[in-house]
Amino acid sequence: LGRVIAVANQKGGVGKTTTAVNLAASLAASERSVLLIDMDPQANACSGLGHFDRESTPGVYEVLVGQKTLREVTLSTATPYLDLVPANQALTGAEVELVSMIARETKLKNAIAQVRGDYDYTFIDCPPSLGLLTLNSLTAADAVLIPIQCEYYALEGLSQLLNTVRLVQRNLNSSLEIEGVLLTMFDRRLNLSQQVAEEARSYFGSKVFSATIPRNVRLGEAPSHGKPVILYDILSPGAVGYLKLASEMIDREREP
Amino acid sequence: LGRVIAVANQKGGVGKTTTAVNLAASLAASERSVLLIDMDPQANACSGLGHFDRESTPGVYEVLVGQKTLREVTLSTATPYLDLVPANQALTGAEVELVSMIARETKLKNAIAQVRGDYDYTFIDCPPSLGLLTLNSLTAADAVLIPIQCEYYALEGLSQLLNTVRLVQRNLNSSLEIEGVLLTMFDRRLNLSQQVAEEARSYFGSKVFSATIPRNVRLGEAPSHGKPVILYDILSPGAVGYLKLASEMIDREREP
Ligand SMILES: Nc1ncnc2c1ncn2[C@@H]1O[C@H](COP(=O)(O)OP(=O)(O)OP(=O)(O)O)[C@@H](O)[C@H]1O
Ligand SMILES: Nc1ncnc2c1ncn2[C@@H]1O[C@H](COP(=O)(O)OP(=O)(O)OP(=O)(O)O)[C@@H](O)[C@H]1O
Ligand SMILES: [Mg+2]
Ligand SMILES: [Mg+2]
Repeated sequence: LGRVIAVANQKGGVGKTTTAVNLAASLAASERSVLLIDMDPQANACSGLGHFDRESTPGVYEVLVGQKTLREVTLSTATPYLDLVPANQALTGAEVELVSMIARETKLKNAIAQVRGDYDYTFIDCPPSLGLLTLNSLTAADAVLIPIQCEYYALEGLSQLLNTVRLVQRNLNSSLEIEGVLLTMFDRRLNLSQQVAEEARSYFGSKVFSATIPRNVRLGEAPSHGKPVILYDILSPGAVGYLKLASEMIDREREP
Repeated sequence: LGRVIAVANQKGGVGKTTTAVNLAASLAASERSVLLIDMDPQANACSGLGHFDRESTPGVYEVLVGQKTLREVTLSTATPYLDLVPANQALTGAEVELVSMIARETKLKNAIAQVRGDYDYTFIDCPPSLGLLTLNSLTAADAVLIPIQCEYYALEGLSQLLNTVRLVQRNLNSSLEIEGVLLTMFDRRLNLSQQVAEEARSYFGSKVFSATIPRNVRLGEAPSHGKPVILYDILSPGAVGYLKLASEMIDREREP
């Protein structure tokens, strides 16, 4: 009843937000009910879903500090079956504020417990760091989806990320699994892309989704229109990649 | 004597490390003495300069917590005139450790004061966040160089970054300036690139460097060989872009 998936990787710009927004929208298009929580102070997932009016709306910050419940800050979006918990500027200060709170790592987990039954999938878009916002997300999640950009630097941070996942499994959330590893911005014309993809597959084996997301400018254009790519250009290679990923996730639903 | 420049932008993957490494190497090639400080726990600037053995070497973490001086952790690199202060895994925990220290924002500034006279330029590669590691860097710097990827999401975070720069100017470092804004991963075939570049120029005016860095796979390949791009492929568009940027910086040296 309702799977919670954190989309995380402390390396910047690897496609976390693009994956969270477009996978959530693709699953919603297949009539799964989906919630997207934006845990990144940059609030890119908000604009990816057309929610530009961030500063005047309460969001996940107010939930973390106990001023609001998740239900109170949840918004519907232009995509049916897809709801959003927005981020706002106050979230920038949350990392420092959380440090001295009791049970600081489980604030999000406790908040999500009240709503997880309402959704088939809850995705959490994480910021590019391994701080308390990402720790809260990993503690609240059933599994972590790791986007890996097909670039050299993107491979380097993986051991730190896996160390953090292990730390969370041991101390905060023993049931956390790896949902899968997603290769993003893959350009089959470049040796670099091919090499990094090969290395990721030999490192992660069957954990690598068979769906691979190609580099496709439509994925970069869609957020400027406030739309997921399946509403902006459903025939584009980027949209097809995320629809394939969604159907791979749905196929997994049936596995015992 | 000696200019300290932080390379910062909380948006992930915009080319901070690529800029810090390649601009530092290009200035060193013009016989300026340069120091590069890696303030990112991912330690990508280290591998970009061929320093792969990070975990057994003390680095900037030991400096921030007062165990070592900057001079003690400084390494020479394969590029003449270019020295490196490495990052290591311990830096991941530094943000939380710094929170409760006295004068936590000025640790780096005090450390740099002892060595700034030894170098013409000191660059600081920042992590993708506005936390205490970036605050330390902005407090220690004379100026901030802001790489902007030619993508929609990259424009969104600029107001938060400028707010933080203003906060630092008012409370921690009144002489902090904007060194310039650098357009990165520019692809002249894409409308998106052209639009973002136009918007950045209308927002920042003459602060935008005339040198623009094109999207060029050689910039992504060079770090896997542990070399700056001018040592890996000096004729590539990426290398030419950073050499032009270096000469623009050198031209500014002569301005009163
Ligand atoms: N497959 C793709 N093809 C082309 N562009 C892409 C693709 N995936 C993402 N992008 C673009 O690349 C940039 C980085 O992606 P995105 O912002 O989703 O990464 P992120 O990991 O969320 O970044 P951050 O670390 O800042 O949170 C964005 O401008 C996005 O539009
Ligand atoms: N002009 C360019 N052309 C092609 N690839 C580039 C260019 N600049 C950077 N890259 C590649 O894009 C990725 C992101 O760049 P880089 O790691 O320098 O960004 P960053 O801002 O330092 O990221 P982070 O936020 O994680 O610190 C890297 O894999 C890098 O090799
Ligand atoms: Mg993001
Ligand atoms: Mg970097």
